[in-house]
Amino acid sequence: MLEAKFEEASLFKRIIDGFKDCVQLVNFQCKEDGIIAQAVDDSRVLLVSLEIGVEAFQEYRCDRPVTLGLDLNSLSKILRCGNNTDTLTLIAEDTPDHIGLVFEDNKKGRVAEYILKLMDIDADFLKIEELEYETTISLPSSEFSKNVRDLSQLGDSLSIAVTKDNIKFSTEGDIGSGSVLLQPFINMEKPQESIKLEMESPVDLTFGAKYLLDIVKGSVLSETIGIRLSSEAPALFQFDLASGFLQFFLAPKFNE
Amino acid sequence: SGTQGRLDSFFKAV
Repeated sequence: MLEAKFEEASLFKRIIDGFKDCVQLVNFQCKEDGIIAQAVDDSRVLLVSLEIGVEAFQEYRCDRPVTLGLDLNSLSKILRCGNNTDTLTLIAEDTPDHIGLVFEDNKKGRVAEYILKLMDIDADFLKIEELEYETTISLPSSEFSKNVRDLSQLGDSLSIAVTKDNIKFSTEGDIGSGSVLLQPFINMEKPQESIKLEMESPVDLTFGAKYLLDIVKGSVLSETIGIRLSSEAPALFQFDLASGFLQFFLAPKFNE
Repeated sequence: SGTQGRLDSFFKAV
C-alpha cells in the first residue's frame, strides 16, 4: 500500500510541469525511502531523473516497492483539477492497475477524488555512473532561463563555455548571433542570486537549443540551477527540491 | 552545427 500525502498539491504539480513536455510515459518507482522516476526522451538525447524524498511529504507510507506507470498528459489533466493549496494524497495498492489522487481543502471540508489508470510502460532503466565533471556552476534559474530563451531565438544550437573567470552562453544562426557573459559573484543578502563557478579545466560545449528549452521548465521547482559540465559526459542540469531533485542529463553535440 | 550525441553512448541500460 502506498499513501503519499503532499501538504500542498502545488509541489507535485510543479514537479510534473517541470518535465512533462519532454517525456510522456514514465515509471514512478515508489519505495520505503521515497519516489524515484527516470525517463529518456524519444530522441534519446535527454534523460530526466527525479527523486522525491520522504521529507517532501507531509505523510508517507510505502509498505512494498511499487511501480506506477504514468502517462504525464493524463496525470496533468487530473492535477489541474486540484487547487494549489489543497493537500494531495497519492494512493495505490501493492499491485495496482490504477492510482487514486485525493485533493482535500480542509478549511472548506471539500474532498475531490480521482482515479487514473496506470500504463504498462516497457522502458529500460539507464544506469547513471558517477560521472566526473570538470566544471560545476550554479546560478539563478531565472537567469539561466532568460539566456536560453533569448539566445534560442537566433540559433538552434547553444554553447556554454566556462573558464576560470566567466561563463559564456552563445549562439549563431541565420539572422545573426548573440552571447551573454556572466561573472561569478556572491550575493550575501540573497544567496540564491549568486553565481558560483568551480572549474578544474575550461569546457566549451554545444547543445541543441530545443532540449535546453525543455530543461528551463524545471525552473518552477527551484530558484537556482546547478550545472555540471564535462567534455567526456552528458551535462547535468539539476534543480534541488527541499528533499530530492529533478535532474536532466543532456548529451552534447560534437564536431566530426 | 555539430552532430547531436546520444545518451546511449554514455549510459547503459540495466
